[in-house]
Amino acid sequence: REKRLTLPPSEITLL
Amino acid sequence: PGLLEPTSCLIRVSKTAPTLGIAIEGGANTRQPLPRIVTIQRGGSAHNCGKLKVGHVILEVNGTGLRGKEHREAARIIAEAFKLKEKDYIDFLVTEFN
Repeated sequence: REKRLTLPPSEITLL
Repeated sequence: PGLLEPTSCLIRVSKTAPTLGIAIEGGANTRQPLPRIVTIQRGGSAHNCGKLKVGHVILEVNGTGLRGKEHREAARIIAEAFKLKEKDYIDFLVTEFN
């Protein structure tokens, strides 16, 4: 849970 | 393996427009570990299909699982499925839950 919160946000890609 | 997801749903998107017309976020090693649809563009194939929704999490593309794939790899898999001339559709296995 802790680890999950420290993960970075993702970029967004338009397809 | 995605077939075992209790809340998953297979959606076939026909290539009815020059673009697929979805925006995705997420991928392995991000806060959103599987790609999630954040936008559906009007006039794109996904919009024309009418079944894909913002918030759907994509588990598989034409049977290829996206778990463990980083964002760019997942985006590439989807883009190549759309470019593939041998198929006039893409099958998405999606779930509404993370």
